[in-house]
Amino acid sequence: YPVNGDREEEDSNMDLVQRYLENYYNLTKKVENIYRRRDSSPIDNKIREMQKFLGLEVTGKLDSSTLEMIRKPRCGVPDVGHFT
Amino acid sequence: TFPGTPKWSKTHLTYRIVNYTPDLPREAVDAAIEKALGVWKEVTPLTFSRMDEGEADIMISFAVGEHGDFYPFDGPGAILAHAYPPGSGIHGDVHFDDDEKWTEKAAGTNLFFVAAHELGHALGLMHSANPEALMYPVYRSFKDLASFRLSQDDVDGIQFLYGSPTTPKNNYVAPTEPVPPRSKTPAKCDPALSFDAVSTLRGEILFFKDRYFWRRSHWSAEPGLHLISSFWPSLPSNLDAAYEVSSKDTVFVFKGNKFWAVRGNEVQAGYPRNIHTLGFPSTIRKIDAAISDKEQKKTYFFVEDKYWRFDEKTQSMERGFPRPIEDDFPGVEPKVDAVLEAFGFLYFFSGSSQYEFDPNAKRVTHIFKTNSWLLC
Repeated sequence: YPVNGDREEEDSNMDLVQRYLENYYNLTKKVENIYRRRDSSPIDNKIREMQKFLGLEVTGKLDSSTLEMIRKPRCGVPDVGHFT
Repeated sequence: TFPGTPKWSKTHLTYRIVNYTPDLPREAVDAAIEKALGVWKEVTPLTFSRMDEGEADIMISFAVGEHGDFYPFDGPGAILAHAYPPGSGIHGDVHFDDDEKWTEKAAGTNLFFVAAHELGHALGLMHSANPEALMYPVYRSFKDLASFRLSQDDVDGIQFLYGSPTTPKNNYVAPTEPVPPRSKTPAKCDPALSFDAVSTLRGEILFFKDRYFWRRSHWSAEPGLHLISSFWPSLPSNLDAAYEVSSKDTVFVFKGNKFWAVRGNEVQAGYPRNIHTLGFPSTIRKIDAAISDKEQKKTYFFVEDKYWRFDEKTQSMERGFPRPIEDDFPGVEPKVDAVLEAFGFLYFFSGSSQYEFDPNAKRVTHIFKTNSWLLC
């Protein structure tokens, strides 16, 4: 019985959304671990920005519809900002 | 637009297809790219010509993984393609991920749709937050390829950068290769304005012209111009006829031998149908105009110099028809573009003229310019 199964899935989803926000919403890479350890609000704000842009319900949380949208095929050009 | 609003400073651009995907025949790739460029060409003064070698403004290539721009592709799914805003060098270029399965059809990843989107970037458009827009970043599959149209958001964006198509170019015909006429935004006060079709819709009046329609409502004195595709993405442009059956809250629109039923902004399932299912003989290829009499529950179809009457209750064409238009609507031009019922009169539109017909007196009472309804 995988005791940490839910936690692993949560981490994997979090990695996925962070990469998405870095690629398309100008989330700064170097501070990602600080966000994850100490303060999740910058990432929540970026999730909100992404949800608003893509026409999802704005919750600031990594809900199922947000995850589903992240997994859809898309154009590689950022939605916010520019190629960096 | 991209930060800094980069755009091409010229209106004639070159493109080159550097390599091809093995998923499709070369001709299919060429056709998809040409069609995708045509989407933007239709609504701007931009023109494009193809180069087979050398550096073109827009270099189009297929690649997998890392491909020289530090933005590697990621295998099947996720990132499908990317493109760079206008400028020199890599700018203006379009890259497709060749780990995708590129198709010509609605299934899989349709090359035309992705190319049209990426070329939007190459011309200076950034992503749109409007889910109806071609420039929305997430790929959607389209059931009906033939019905693809730009959204108003896309048109507004590209015309912000480059303006509308210019008239002289529309009429320009190259000596060796004819350029098909393009659809420009119609001018409501053009004295030569004619309508393709006119219909009521829930108390409003819609005047169809090319890819657009004017919407005259009680809520706004000024008629608003909209793209047909922004309300009904699957409907064609250049309609032939339209009429409302208010008891069914349905507008029927006609083009060629097909017709569609729309309720509000939804095209009803099961359409388009063939006009011959209404009882027209096979010799009838298109309808010129139509109007429904809600009191008698009859619909009148005008075809060339004759008209037919359809019984909405029995859903059948009535016997004794067609009849000559001039016999029952004396004074009306035999070729009718559109017809509208208002204030107890029938308004027949024919070219730039409009005939107000009193059905009780059986005579034309006034002749107006067609665009009088648009407050011109």
